[in-house]
Amino acid sequence: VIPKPTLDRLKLYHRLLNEVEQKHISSEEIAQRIGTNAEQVRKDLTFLKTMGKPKVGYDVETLRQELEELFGVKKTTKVILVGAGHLGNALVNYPGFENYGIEIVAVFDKDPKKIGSFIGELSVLPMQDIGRVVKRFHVEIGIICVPKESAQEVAEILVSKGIKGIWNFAPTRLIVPNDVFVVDEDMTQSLLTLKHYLEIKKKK
Amino acid sequence: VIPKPTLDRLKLYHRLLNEVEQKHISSEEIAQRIGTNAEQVRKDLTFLKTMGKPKVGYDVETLRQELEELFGVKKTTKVILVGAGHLGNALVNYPGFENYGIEIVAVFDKDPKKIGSFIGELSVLPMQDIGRVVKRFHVEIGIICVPKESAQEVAEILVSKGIKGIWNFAPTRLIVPNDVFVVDEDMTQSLLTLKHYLEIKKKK
Ligand SMILES: NC(=O)c1ccc[n+]([C@@H]2O[C@H](COP(=O)([O-])OP(=O)(O)OC[C@H]3O[C@@H](n4cnc5c(N)ncnc54)[C@H](O)[C@@H]3O)[C@@H](O)[C@H]2O)c1
Ligand SMILES: NC(=O)c1ccc[n+]([C@@H]2O[C@H](COP(=O)([O-])OP(=O)(O)OC[C@H]3O[C@@H](n4cnc5c(N)ncnc54)[C@H](O)[C@@H]3O)[C@@H](O)[C@H]2O)c1
Repeated sequence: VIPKPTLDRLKLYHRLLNEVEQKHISSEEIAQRIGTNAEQVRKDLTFLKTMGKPKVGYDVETLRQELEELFGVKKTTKVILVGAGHLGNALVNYPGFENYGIEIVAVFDKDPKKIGSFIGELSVLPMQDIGRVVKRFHVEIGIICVPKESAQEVAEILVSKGIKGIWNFAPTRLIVPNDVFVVDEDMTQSLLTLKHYLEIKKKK
Repeated sequence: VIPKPTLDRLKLYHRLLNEVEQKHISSEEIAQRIGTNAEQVRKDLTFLKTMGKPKVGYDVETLRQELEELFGVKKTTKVILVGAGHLGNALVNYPGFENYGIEIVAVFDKDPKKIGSFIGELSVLPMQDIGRVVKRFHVEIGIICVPKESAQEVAEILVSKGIKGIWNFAPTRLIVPNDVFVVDEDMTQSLLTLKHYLEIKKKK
């Protein structure tokens, strides 16, 4: 298994390779444009089969293809989202997911006023439809965008319908069976990093 | 400077220490509850002054205090947000920021229909008020929640008003002077990690 910090960096390399025009790229150039060091880049790329050639670097197209395969870009993963509130709306409308083969196929909410309304091209469905949609689209991942008081209850519904991966935005720790993966999204991480770097700059 | 992956883990330790009741905690217990290994925990905590005692572990209160100091929790950082759309609404309403001394003091938008409306307790202000608010509250960080076509233009406005740190949600690379820090938020990272782990599980 590739460690998460390495996966995160590989994803940045993939985004960079999509932007460059040249045929080859060196680990020095990748490092400089991403803001890391060449040794880290070489270490990360040892998880892949593509080798760099001395003095020439890595073949951009080969490396890009291999990274797309790693991230399963060609293979679309169907995802459902629960909670058609502000965050749910922002995620459904976000074009960035399609580039990585992630497709939000349905949105659910418990509020009768929201059911039947549209977010982008999806109409908001009632919670009792989750089972039917998970079976029809072979959905494996659910995104939780409900208030923290409702998150555990929603997680249990998703697991009972066969969901194996949960992306959780609610600020609470979910209790799920061992065979279910949960990734907690905590957007405060980035703000704390910014705050920390600005503090250090002031001390210099 | 503490590397970002270490900062992210230290933040998870801080969250855990806020939840436990006991007086001491071992690196093994922290590792087990966070999902990492005890060696990594000990390595991370060497960035701090608090030492663990053999057989006893770390003093929970001392460690918690020191982490709060590191993250500047007691010292409030004032932040402004541009783009009162879906994502802007979700961020302004999110209670998680207050716990880390981060306060969103104002929200701005260019859409005349949104100016004067309320998000939580904040009323949406016009873009020309940014200079006045940054001076009055000594704001250092701006959050960009506008479509990618407007992001660079908004970044230039923020930098011209003295903002030194930008948290960017728009899927585009911002060009800013060297003394301005930008953290790009890419929420697809977590979904790709989930997708990758589910793929691996299937192969086993
Ligand atoms: N992790 C982060 O960094 C971060 C940032 C912003 C928001 N959030 C969190 O994301 C979540 C959503 O935030 P928001 O601003 O979109 O909230 P919101 O109130 O706008 O939306 C919540 C939606 O969930 C629905 N809902 C509530 N209980 C439900 C249930 N039992 N079943 C189905 N639907 C239910 C509501 O009807 C509503 O449409 C919150 O938990 C918030 O704390 C997290
Ligand atoms: N990084 C991620 O993982 C992620 C996830 C979701 C959304 N996003 C991004 O976040 C951004 C906001 O998404 P959203 O769903 O809230 O969009 P939205 O359309 O709901 O909101 C955008 C807001 O920005 C305002 N705006 C547009 N141009 C402006 C300008 N020049 N100056 C000031 N205000 C301006 C609009 O009036 C609107 O209120 C988008 O760029 C989207 O792609 C990123």
